[in-house]
Amino acid sequence: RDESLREAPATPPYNLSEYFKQFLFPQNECELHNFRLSFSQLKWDKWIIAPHRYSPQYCKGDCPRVVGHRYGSPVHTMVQNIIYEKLDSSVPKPSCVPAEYSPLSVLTIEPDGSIVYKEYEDMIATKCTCR
Amino acid sequence: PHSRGRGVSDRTPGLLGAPEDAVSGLNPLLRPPKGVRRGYALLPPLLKVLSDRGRQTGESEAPRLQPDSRALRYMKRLYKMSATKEGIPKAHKSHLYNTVRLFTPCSECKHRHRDLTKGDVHSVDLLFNLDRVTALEHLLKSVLLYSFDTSLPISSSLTCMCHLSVKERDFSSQVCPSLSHSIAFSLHFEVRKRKWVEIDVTSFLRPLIATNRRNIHMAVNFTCLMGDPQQNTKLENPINMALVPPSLLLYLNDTSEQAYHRWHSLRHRRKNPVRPRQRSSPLADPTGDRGEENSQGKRASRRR
Repeated sequence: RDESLREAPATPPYNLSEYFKQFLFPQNECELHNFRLSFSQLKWDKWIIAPHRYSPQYCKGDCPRVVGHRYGSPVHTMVQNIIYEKLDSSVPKPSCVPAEYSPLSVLTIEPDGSIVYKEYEDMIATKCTCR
Repeated sequence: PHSRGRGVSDRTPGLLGAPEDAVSGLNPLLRPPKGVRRGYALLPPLLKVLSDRGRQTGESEAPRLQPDSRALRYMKRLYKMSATKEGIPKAHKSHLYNTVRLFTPCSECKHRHRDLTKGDVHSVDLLFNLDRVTALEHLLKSVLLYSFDTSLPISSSLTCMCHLSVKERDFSSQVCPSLSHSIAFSLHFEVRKRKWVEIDVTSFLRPLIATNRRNIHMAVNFTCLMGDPQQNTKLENPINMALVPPSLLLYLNDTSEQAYHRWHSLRHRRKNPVRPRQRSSPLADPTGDRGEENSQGKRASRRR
């Protein structure tokens, strides 16, 4: 035991903050971003009567290397990150995508002149995740 | 599309459903694979916009017939009652529908005759074309929507007799007589600045709509008298109402994938509460969460 101690070089006091740096959340981490459009921009206001404005939102940002419970990500996400970092960088890193949506009610004029009120599923992103 | 147990979606016209001809004009990359079930046939105009990358949006839209202004006013009012300004559906218990379609009668059938022998009877012959109703839209309620402008004193009450008959062609017999189901009912309502009168014809039309009837041909005799039968038996002269031929309103439950289902989202929310799930991966938390064992313990007890 003495010999092994004598041989081993004195390692500098381990710098914990360095160790944790690799797990810090990225600056522009994955999160929900606002986006609002009006159907007149798409020139659809002739047949979409309401709503006038529509905020579909979107997800953007880098996924931290260790996503864990923060994004409700499955373990597969970390496995994919390890593959990307250690085995094959052609495998993409996990992406920042919507995890939940809310519906949208739309009032439109049909080609035959009838009018329809419809509630569509999954039209507004409300939560992001890394996958 | 992942199936949520609601069956394969059929063509859903409107925002997310483009008529089949829209598919032919699409960029080949966006067309559904050959022989794919109809479920894929609904390529929304949204995709059409993406495929017409060069062209300005809205140019490729086929011209649409303009709706009746009264009908438009009614549907805008219905929209305000059903959704917020941002377009989020309001959660009403009674609000079971996720689709409401308003049809105005075809112009060529709108004629009106007065049977002068019986006084002032308004009779209108109506033909509604229901082509836009898809096979996945199930009828919840149907209403004849009368709007009328009268110079009635506001406090007056009206008693109306309504005789409704539906004419349908009977293809089985050679002579093709027009069979007709008819129903007569009286309505009593207060005119308090009311511009609309809704006549529930659900039970009457359900069999026709359930059999995917595309055209509904009906004759409506509408006689309104001032006064209230309870108070004075002698009803005064029939008022001369400028009756506008009614629109047909269908409250539907669209069972396709794109449509929003309250009961589904409520059940989904109950199953997966919004709180993020604890992950017990070795790398989950570099600080080695001391609480791990009791969260595991908690999880095990929850599973038990």
